[in-house]
Amino acid sequence: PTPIIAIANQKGGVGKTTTAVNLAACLAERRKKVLLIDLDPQANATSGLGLAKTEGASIYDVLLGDRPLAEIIQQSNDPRLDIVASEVDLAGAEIDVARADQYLQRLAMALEPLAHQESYHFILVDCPPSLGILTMNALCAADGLLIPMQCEYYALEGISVILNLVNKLHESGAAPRLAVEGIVMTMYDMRTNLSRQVVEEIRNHFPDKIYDSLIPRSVRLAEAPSHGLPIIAYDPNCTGAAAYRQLAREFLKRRRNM
Amino acid sequence: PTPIIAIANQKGGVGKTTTAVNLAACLAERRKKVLLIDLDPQANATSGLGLAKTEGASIYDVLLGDRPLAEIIQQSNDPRLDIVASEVDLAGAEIDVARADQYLQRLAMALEPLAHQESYHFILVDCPPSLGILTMNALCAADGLLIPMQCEYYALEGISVILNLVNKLHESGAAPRLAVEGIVMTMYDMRTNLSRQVVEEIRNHFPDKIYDSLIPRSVRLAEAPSHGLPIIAYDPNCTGAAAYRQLAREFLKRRRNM
Ligand SMILES: Nc1ncnc2c1ncn2[C@@H]1O[C@H](COP(=O)(O)OP(=O)(O)OP(=O)(O)O)[C@@H](O)[C@H]1O
Ligand SMILES: Nc1ncnc2c1ncn2[C@@H]1O[C@H](COP(=O)(O)OP(=O)(O)OP(=O)(O)O)[C@@H](O)[C@H]1O
Ligand SMILES: [Mg+2]
Ligand SMILES: [Mg+2]
Repeated sequence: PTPIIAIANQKGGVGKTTTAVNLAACLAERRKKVLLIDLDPQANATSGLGLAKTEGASIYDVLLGDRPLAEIIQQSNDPRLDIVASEVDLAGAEIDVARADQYLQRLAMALEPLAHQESYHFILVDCPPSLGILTMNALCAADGLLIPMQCEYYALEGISVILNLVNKLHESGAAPRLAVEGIVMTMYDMRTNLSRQVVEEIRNHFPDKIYDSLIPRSVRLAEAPSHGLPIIAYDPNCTGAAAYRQLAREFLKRRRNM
Repeated sequence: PTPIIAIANQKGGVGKTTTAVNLAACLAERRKKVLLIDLDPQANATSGLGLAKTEGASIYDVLLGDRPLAEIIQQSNDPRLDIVASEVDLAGAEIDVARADQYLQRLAMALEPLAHQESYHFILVDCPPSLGILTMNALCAADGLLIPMQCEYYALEGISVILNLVNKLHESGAAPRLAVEGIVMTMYDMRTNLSRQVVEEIRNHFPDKIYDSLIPRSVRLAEAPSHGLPIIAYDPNCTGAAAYRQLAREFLKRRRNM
C-alpha cells in the first residue's frame, strides 16, 4: 500500500509546513504522485499551495466518519500533487474526535482504503505544533515520521519527547508500522556557531536518522507562501529549491534501501 | 489586583517564549516584581531562565485543585522574578482539565487569591502554540493579551483567528477582563522586503495595537536560552537586549495611560 509519512514536531515554527509543501512538490517533480493532507487548523499548507480555506473542505467530517475521504481531495496547480485542505473548524475536531470510538485510529481508518488503491506513491501529512489528538492520529496512521528540526536550542530540547512517543505508540500497537523516517535540519545559517553546534549535537545523537541535506535559512522560502507557490515554482534556482530537491532525492534513496 | 498578561499566538515559533522570558526580565530590571508562569508542556520558558524541568513542579496539580499555587512558585536568579515551571506531564493536563468543572476557569480560580495579594506587579503567562485548553485557560484568566508576531507571511494569516477568539471570550463572559494589550513584531530583518511588508500590513490593520518597538532578528537572542539566561544577563549591550528594554518601557507606558 502507499506509504503514509507524518511530518511532525511539537515545537512550533521549525519548518513542518515548509517541508511538507516543498518535499511534496519536489517528489511530484520527480514524477511521483503525491497526496498532501493538511491536518493543521492553521491551514498553512493549504494556502502555501495557493488553495483557499473553504468551510467544510477539511478532513473534519472524514475523521468523524460522516464523509468519504475521496470527496475532499482537491487538485493543486501541479497535476501530480493533490491536497486535502484544512480550515479553522478543524480546531474543533480535537474535542469531537476525542469522544469518538477508537479516537486514535480515525485517520488510519479513513486512509486505509486509499492507501490500498495505490493511486499515489506517497501520502504526506502536515501536523500542528502539538502532540494532541490530530498529531496522534497522524502518527497512528503513518509508516514513517519525518521530523523537521530548526537549528536552534529550544528545538533541541523537544526531540526526545517525540522520539519517546513514537516508541510508546509502536510498542503499544497503536502505530504498528511507525518508524522514524528521518530528521531534516532546517533554517541552517552557516554563519552562526549555534547552527553548527545544534547540527553536530543531532549528528552525534542520531547519526542514522539525520538527513545529509541541510535546508539553509533563505528568505525566498519565507516569501514563496505569500504567492501560494512551492519554492521550485517561485524561484527554481535559489538555494532553498536546490536543498529541497536534494532532500527529495535522499528521501527516495533511503526508502529504496529500506 | 495584579494584572495578568497572557502571551499567546497559535502560530508556532513566533517568539512567545523569547518575549515572555525577556519582557519579564526587563520589567524586573525596572524594579517590578514579576511572576512568569510557563503553561507550555515544552517547558522552554523554564529552561530559558535556567531552571530544571522537575516532575511534579508544573501547574498541573494546581489546575485540578489538588495543590495550592504558592507551593510551586520558584525563584529565578533574579530576586524580583519568580517562576512557575513546567514539565512534560503538563501535556496530559489538557485532557484532565477538559473533564473538570468550569474547565476554562481553572487557571483564573488558581490565580485569583495571588492576584488579590498584590505581591507582584505583573503575572505573565507563556502559552503553547495552540488554542487548546491550556491557552484558553490563560485567556480566561487574563487582563491583557500580548501577541508576539513574526514578520512572516504564515504568521499574518493566523492573527484574525486569535483576535476573533478574544472577542468571543470577552462577549460570552468567559474572559470578562480580557483586552488586547498589544502586538509585538518579532524577528524583524530590515534587509528583507518581507519583514517590511508584514509590519506595514499590521500597522495598517491594527494601528492602535502594534507596539512601536520592533524586536530584530538577532542570533544572540537564540543563543541566550542555551545558557539559561535572559538576554539582558547574557549580552546586555546587544540589539536584542536594547529592543526588549524598549518594549518593557513601552508596555509600562501604555499600561499607565490605560
Ligand atoms: N529554511 C527557511 N528559511 C527561511 N524561512 C523559513 C525556512 N523554513 C521555514 N521558514 C519560515 O519560517 C516560518 C516557520 O516555518 P513553518 O511555518 O513552515 O513552520 P511550522 O513548523 O510548520 O510552524 P507551525 O509550528 O506553526 O506549524 C514560516 O514563516 C516560514 O515561511
Ligand atoms: N528576535 C529573535 N531573533 C532571533 N531568534 C529568535 C528571536 N526570537 C526568538 N528567536 C528564536 O526563534 C525560535 C522560536 O522562538 P520561541 O521559541 O521563543 O517562539 P515560540 O512562539 O515560543 O515557539 P512555540 O510556538 O514552540 O512555543 C527559538 O529558537 C528562539 O530562540
Ligand atoms: Mg505548520
Ligand atoms: Mg514557546
